[in-house]
Amino acid sequence: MPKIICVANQKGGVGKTTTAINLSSCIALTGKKVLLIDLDPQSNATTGLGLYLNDSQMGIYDLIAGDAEIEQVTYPTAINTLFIIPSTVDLAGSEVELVNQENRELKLKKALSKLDSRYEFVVIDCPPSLGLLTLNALTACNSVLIPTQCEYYSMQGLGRFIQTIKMLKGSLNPELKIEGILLTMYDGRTSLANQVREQIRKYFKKSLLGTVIPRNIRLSEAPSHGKPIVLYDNNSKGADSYIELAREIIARGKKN
Amino acid sequence: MPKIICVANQKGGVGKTTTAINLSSCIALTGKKVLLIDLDPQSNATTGLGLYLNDSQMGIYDLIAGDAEIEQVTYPTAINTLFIIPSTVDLAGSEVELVNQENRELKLKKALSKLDSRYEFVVIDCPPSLGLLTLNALTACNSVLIPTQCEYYSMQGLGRFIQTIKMLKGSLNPELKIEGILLTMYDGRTSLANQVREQIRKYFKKSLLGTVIPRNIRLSEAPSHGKPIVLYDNNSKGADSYIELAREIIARGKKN
Ligand SMILES: Nc1ncnc2c1ncn2[C@@H]1O[C@H](COP(=O)(O)OP(=O)(O)OP(=O)(O)O)[C@@H](O)[C@H]1O
Ligand SMILES: Nc1ncnc2c1ncn2[C@@H]1O[C@H](COP(=O)(O)OP(=O)(O)OP(=O)(O)O)[C@@H](O)[C@H]1O
Ligand SMILES: [Mg+2]
Ligand SMILES: [Mg+2]
Repeated sequence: MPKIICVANQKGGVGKTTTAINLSSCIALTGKKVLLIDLDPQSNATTGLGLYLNDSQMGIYDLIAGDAEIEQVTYPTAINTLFIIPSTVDLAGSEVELVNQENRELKLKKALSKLDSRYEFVVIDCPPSLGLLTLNALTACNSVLIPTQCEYYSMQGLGRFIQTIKMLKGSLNPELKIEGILLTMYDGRTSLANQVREQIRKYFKKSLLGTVIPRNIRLSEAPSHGKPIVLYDNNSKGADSYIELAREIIARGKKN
Repeated sequence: MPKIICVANQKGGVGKTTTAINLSSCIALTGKKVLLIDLDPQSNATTGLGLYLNDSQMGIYDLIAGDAEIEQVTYPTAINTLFIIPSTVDLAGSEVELVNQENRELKLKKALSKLDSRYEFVVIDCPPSLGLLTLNALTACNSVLIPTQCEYYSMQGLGRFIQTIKMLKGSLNPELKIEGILLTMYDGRTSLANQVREQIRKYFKKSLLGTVIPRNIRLSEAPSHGKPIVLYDNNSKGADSYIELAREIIARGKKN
């Protein structure tokens, strides 16, 4: 069975999509078969890889609703070992639709139980909320990667988010682990970033990942070209940091 | 009746809370009575103004649920013409609770109908989603202010968000207008920011506000001191830009 990592944080704009796209790409470039799932109605991970669907093409909504099999919603990408299940516009209405259904938090987990065993990693990009889509991801995954900016509001929400994960561990997903806290858009020149980094290191030392993603303009340019950073600018600091992250996550995978 | 402005955008991390806190503060400092409502379960606008509630204190959840009157959930701030209805932890569960209720989108509008007529402006900070909390805000307000970063993912979501506003205008809130699109965290030195700014100017010219908020580290430091920018560092570019925005919004208020 593949290792399923959910990239989540209720705080908005902390680099969830950027991390989901570039971590999955960098792991795939080591030769492992990887599946990226876009579970955000904004469909940023889908367009960030240059995929535009027409109304008749199906995606993650159809899989969760039970209207399609995995093969019908899985699309290839520019990297031959990376595949994506995209988000479509109808995903926006799914949270309200799910509320009154039986086992509403288990829909994704059930759908992924039939996944091809040749996948070694699955990475799920989540919306900035704790609604039923994110709950589905937290129930289906083995671990959760929490990107966070070195800013006050991001730090504030971290403690509460981790509490929520611990609560889910006791109910919906007993094997849920924290893969790690990832510092993103880090700019070491500002005292705020260093203060926040120290605070996170103090309170969440065990969970903090070694890799730190620097603020790097090439990372925010890449999505407008529909490419992960390693295909857009392989020599950038952004590419280096996500290659390092992929190495760290693969090495942890062996231990857990 | 006061002018009710909702600060919303499904995209996360675009500066909704920073705009809600600093716009409401700067309008209040001109002597007008202003109410800030924190409708985000993350409660960033609440802590960004240095307000920490204990479990027995009530907030926006209790107002929407009909368990409290407006006076019981309204708190003073460091600015004597600015008041806040804070968010509390129980707001997180409200979207699921609201789904099966009648007139679920009208709860906030109904609660605000009894508001003290001495308020001249109400500013509502929304979570990064299009769930029932944001829908309540879009139904209760006169206009919506849409902060957006000059980045690819923010630009992508703008068109779809504006479509959603137009749809609501036809159904839940016929008088809903777009107050304007506000460019935030703008860094004119990057070509990406200038390209995106040009695109937004091309497609959304009528809605683009004149004021542009620059990236300014003092804006992200202020919340850790529980102060709006004008009380934390009144000489910063951040303070200047929000004072300018307040002037622009007040001037528009007279016309609409
Ligand atoms: N390390 C970085 N350096 C510079 N820009 C970055 C970096 N990481 C992400 N960005 C940019 O910052 C913005 C926010 O990142 P992103 O959209 O990935 O966050 P998110 O958490 O997925 O947001 P949402 O909460 O809306 O889903 C994007 O415009 C992205 O291009
Ligand atoms: N003009 C600015 N310059 C520098 N930093 C800023 C600016 N505006 C906001 N920030 C910082 O950027 C981060 C995102 O801003 P903010 O939290 O206000 O966005 P938001 O849209 O409310 O996020 P969410 O989607 O999570 O509600 C915060 O850490 C904030 O302090
Ligand atoms: Mg995202
Ligand atoms: Mg906010």
